Amino acid sequence: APAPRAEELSLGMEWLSRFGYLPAADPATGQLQTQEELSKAISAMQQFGGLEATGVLDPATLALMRTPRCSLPDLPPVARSRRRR
Amino acid sequence: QAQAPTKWSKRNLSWRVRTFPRDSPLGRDTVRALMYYALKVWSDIAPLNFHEVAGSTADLQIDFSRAEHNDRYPFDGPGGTVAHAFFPGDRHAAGDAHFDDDEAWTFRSADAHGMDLFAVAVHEFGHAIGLGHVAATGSIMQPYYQGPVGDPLRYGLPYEDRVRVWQLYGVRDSVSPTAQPDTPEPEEPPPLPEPPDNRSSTAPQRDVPHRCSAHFDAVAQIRGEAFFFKGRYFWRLTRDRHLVSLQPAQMHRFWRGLPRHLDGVDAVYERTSDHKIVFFRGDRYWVFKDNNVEEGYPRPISDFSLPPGGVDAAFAWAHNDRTYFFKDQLYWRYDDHTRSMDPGYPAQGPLWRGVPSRLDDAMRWSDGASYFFRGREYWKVLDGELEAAAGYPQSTARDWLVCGEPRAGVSVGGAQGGPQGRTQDGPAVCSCSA
Repeated sequence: APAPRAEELSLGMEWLSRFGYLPAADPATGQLQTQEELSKAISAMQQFGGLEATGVLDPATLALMRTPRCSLPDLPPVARSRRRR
Repeated sequence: QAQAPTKWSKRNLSWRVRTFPRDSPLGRDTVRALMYYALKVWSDIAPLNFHEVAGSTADLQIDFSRAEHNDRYPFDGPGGTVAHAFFPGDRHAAGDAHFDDDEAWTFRSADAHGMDLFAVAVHEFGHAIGLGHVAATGSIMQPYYQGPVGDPLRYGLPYEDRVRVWQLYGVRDSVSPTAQPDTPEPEEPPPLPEPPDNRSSTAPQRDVPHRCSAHFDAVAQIRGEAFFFKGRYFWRLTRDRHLVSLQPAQMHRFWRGLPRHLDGVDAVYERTSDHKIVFFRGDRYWVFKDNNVEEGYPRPISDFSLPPGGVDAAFAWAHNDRTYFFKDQLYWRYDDHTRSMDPGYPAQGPLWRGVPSRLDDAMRWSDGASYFFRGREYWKVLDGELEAAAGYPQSTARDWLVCGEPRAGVSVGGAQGGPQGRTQDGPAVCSCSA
């Protein structure tokens, strides 16, 4: 799949945080995600949504992110303290 | 499934639509009626009672709001997030539901771009009683909007959603009014605008069979649980032989991939070689992995070297690890491991003395015995025996489906009651645990 544009990447990361796949952005340090963490979060979202777990923001994944949905997160919010560990 | 926190400790919950959609074609009465029916979907199957109130003390406050509206889930205009609700444990807004007033809320509308208010409300009230999101594609609790779910007066929850709410609150012991149209409603339900001339897609559930008078099409032990099939429905008993619900589940909603027009099955069994589940109807069969049909089915039963005409019953006998197929007076013996029919079959039944040749179905149960079903009766054959146990046949309805004494006209064998441990008085329905 063509690499997502910067704007799609930003949309994707905001979306993944909002619905519990990534820890909420940390206003002090900003959102420093390793590529591996991002890929894992994308795979988790793809599995939950019944997509192939490619781990990248492919067109099908971006389309699902634009689908009308419930505001509540799919997974319990990822506790930042757990991440720091 | 996201961790679904907490549940209501009380069973009577009040609700109120506090703010309505501003410039929506849906009138206030329609919105209130849709909320009533969306809540009723859950109270039909769980021991919860919802009643509308006027004051601001309602347990479930329902609002139509826009953008930022003083909670942690601001809306985002048309599309995107369309609604949310708060779990029972939420400190400030437990049970409240918010709908995005920027959406084009519709009801019984062909408009593909609108947002079906009933479908979304059922989902949100699932959260309000404690259910989280699930990935299951058939579930009403999956996070993505999937379009309208049909007529509110006939909508029935997918089976997996029922099981999850039963795990939270247990089974509602009164039969579901929506499945028994003649049950008087406790209060006058609010009117819904007439449906357009195209009738709703979901078939009326007037064909719901009653478990106490049914002759079952098929009976099977699947993953340790017993399934009794009748028409488009089935009942399920847990491993310890407790009926999951007095009401049957809709076969197509749980066994995914059967053709919509299929109005029943002839036989079902779990293959011992790989634990897949085989459904027979006429000259065709389907293989399921868990409750999803596998690619490439249906296939012809000639795969089993069976002649055209279908089977009445199928049964995997653990005693010799063979699968038996029955049709009229004949039976075949099949090896599921080598996928071949044993030589010298068909043979003339019955194989087990005292058991009728013609069967509806048969299954092995967790007590090691085999059970053979025909009409409203069943026979028990102890493990390794070739003869029906004394005192059989007995009443299937009474011993398996928690019915009273068999109806007049059902001949029941000797004095022995049904399986040990079953009290003769009152149904012992137990809510689902698995």
